[in-house]
Amino acid sequence: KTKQLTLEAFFK
Amino acid sequence: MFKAVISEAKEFKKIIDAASNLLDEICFEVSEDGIKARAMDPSHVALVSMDIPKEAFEEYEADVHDIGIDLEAFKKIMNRAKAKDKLILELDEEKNKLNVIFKGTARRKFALALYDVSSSNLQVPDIEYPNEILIKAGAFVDALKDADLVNDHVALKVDDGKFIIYAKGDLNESETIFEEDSEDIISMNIGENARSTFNLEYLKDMTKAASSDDILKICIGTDMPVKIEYDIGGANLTFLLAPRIES
Repeated sequence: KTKQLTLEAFFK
Repeated sequence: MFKAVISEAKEFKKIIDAASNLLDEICFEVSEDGIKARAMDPSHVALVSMDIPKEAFEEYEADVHDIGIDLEAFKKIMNRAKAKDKLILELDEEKNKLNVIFKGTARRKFALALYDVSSSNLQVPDIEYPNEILIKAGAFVDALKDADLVNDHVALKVDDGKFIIYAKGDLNESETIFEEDSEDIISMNIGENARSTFNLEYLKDMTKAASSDDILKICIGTDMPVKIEYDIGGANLTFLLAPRIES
């Protein structure tokens, strides 16, 4: 099973 | 003021198509240098960034404005462009409309309502990628079509100097392997093996505006967003798509 990440996780 | 003349309406239509696949509305930030827009899709999975420098226009004159547009309405209007039409975009500040004018054998004008879409001040995050691949759009889109037969998500991989598009369904699998010397590959700048999984529908939407001979720049890492970049009609389009990860 995979889950979709959002882009916020990569905005730092 | 804002007025821009584009020699081929059809080229601009591609740009609007690319954005409207992912976004409902957009804010064009116009300035004397050209037009910029950055936005995330409603689920914050994908980011679209477009830069149309003033050099891409036949004529261009603007000062600073934010022009908020409903993309579905704009797309429908752009669908009415004919093959040899010029496109004139003109801001009517009094009536608060964007005039969209097709100039061919006749002059056809639409006045498009402006929306209060504030500019997002969103930047494309400066992510460092281990791998950068330049590939013909047609070849990549074909690989996505293969993957689409077996699942709704796909892995983009770099393995042993090869670029691999891999999908695995409950029963079936598909795999396309590009080696560095493939005619479809312009260049591969490989730093390390990598693998990230993505929603296929988004990838298809992001590459829909590219013609098969256009060159895509694809940046990938492991469990990182993919960055896909290409140029159409003098405009730069950049897309970022968040990965799916094992849960």
